[in-house]
Amino acid sequence: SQGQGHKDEL
Amino acid sequence: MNIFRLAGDMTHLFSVLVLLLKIHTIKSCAGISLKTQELYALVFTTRYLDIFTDFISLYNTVMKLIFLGSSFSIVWYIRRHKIVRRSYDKDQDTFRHYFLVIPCLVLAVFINHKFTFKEVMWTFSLYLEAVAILPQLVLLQRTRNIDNLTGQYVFLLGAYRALYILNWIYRHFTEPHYVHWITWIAGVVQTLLYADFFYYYFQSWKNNEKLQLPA
Repeated sequence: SQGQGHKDEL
Repeated sequence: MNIFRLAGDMTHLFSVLVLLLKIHTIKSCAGISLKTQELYALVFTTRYLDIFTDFISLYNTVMKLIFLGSSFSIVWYIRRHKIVRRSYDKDQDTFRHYFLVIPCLVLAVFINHKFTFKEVMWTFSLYLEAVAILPQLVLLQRTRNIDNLTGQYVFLLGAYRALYILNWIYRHFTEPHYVHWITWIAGVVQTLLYADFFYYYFQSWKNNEKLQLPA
């Protein structure tokens, strides 16, 4: 999903 | 994970370690803005709400714990440590938290990717991180004398987000539909806020003279 894109970053 | 992001995370890690080292070894926080440190503790708290719910990788979790632990221990040192607190310049570090927190919160409520508590908190942490350095930059301009460690700390902090921008550009070209304009804009604003500091930092380094910010 849209939000998922950055959740792997700090 | 790409080299830009790894370099960014390591630069960010190094910046907090430089600050912790400075405070812990010379037992002084001269020139350090407690306001900025408290804002960073808030940034990490609202950014890592999913630390126990969404496991991404060991690296991710360990780094989150390090950033949370270091930011809160720096705040503790400046507020509570009987020696360090004496070197805190509270008369000069007068930037009002709410001047930054309230606008970022309002903005996050209206401009976000998804209107859920976690997503709004995460967006808030992005906006807040972009401006959290302001009290520190104001303090540096007021106190005018910047000791090397503090200068290096601010420089590394600015460099980490600049490396993240390279990471976003890299991911944009290597991953399909990887566009998050909120993160990009917040990251660019954050890096631009450091731009004038970078300029004076490089000037002082090139001319091999003490770092002075114009009043």
